[in-house]
Amino acid sequence: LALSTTTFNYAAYHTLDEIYSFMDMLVAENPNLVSKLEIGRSTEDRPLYVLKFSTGGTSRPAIWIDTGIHSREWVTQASGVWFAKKIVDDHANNEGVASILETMDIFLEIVTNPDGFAYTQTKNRMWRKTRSHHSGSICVGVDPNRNWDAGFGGPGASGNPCLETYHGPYANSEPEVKSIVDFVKSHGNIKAFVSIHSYSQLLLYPYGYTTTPVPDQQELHEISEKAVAALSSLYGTKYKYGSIITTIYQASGGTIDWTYNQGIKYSFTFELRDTGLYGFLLPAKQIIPTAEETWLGLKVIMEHARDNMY
Amino acid sequence: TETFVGHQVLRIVPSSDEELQKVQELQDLEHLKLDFWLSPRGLGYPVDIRVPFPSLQSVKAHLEASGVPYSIMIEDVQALVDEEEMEMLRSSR
Repeated sequence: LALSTTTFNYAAYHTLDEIYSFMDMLVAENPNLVSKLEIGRSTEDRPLYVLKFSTGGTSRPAIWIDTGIHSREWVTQASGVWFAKKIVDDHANNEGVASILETMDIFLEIVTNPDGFAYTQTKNRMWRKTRSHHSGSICVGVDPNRNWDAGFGGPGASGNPCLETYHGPYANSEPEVKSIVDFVKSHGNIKAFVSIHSYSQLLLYPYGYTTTPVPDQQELHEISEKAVAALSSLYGTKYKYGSIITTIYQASGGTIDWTYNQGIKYSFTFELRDTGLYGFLLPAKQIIPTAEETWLGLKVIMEHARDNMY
Repeated sequence: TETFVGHQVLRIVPSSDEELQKVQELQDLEHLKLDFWLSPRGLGYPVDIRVPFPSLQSVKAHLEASGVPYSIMIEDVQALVDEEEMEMLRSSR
């Protein structure tokens, strides 16, 4: 295992244990900035860890970022690891997001679906869902991005437990989802929520379950335009942006539809590289450039949230 | 452990409603065990399907018989999975 977060290899995919060990190293190296919260346990009783980056205060307005909710989208967990180190480095060098940390906290859940992630590394690299078993079905797992209480069970998800977009027996049936729901409700002061997926190179905002535009559509569209411009400025990676339902397809029970309906105005989903050469099997050498460019887009969203407190 | 030897990822970009419908028909054929990496969403949008080797012939026949053009995005999924695994081993070493 790497001796420190400086020697950690960010240009490679890592096992669940290596990522857990990275988190512990980051906390140990930065006790005044980083802490590790356990917000729940997965179906197979793995801890659901969230890194908290805070320079003080209590219940400050906060930004939430999660990666890996679909376990096979490995470039997202790998980017999450890079983001964690970037936040620490920015703070140490008093640049980038350091100014955000003066007034806001950042929560980062790197392995949002640990059971699925472990399964991709041991049994089936193409596994997407959770690993829950629900009575009456031989098939395993629920799509954790169809299990939220926002248009739950509507068109854009499946009631068939054997399909990849199975919404589950009821909203929040998955502990990986329920834990975030409970955390968001108990924290009560999250101002921006970004859930990161791959692939397709898209920046999306609500809604996915209905064609009704969100009240803040104009503002979210403008933020997306700026964020995509910043992202593309680094390597020219082309992104499209828009609401979920108009940009990709109808999807019900999705994460950011629920967070937006909770009042978290700045709710976004990224679909990272690529647009279909490698798809979920993106080569490790693209991890760092993907994380670097995504970070520029994320920063636009975070800075907008900081400067437009509501 | 699940292996993907001979699995291919096909890319289809439906350019007509008929083509879109032919692709959507595939979604209902559960016995083919197709894994839609990108689901059908509309004309001009790519649909990526991981096709297990045993289903490859019939899927390609279905598409060709319907005149639906497709390309092969990934020739052999297992080869990429092996490469990725090798990379991880190398890095951890």
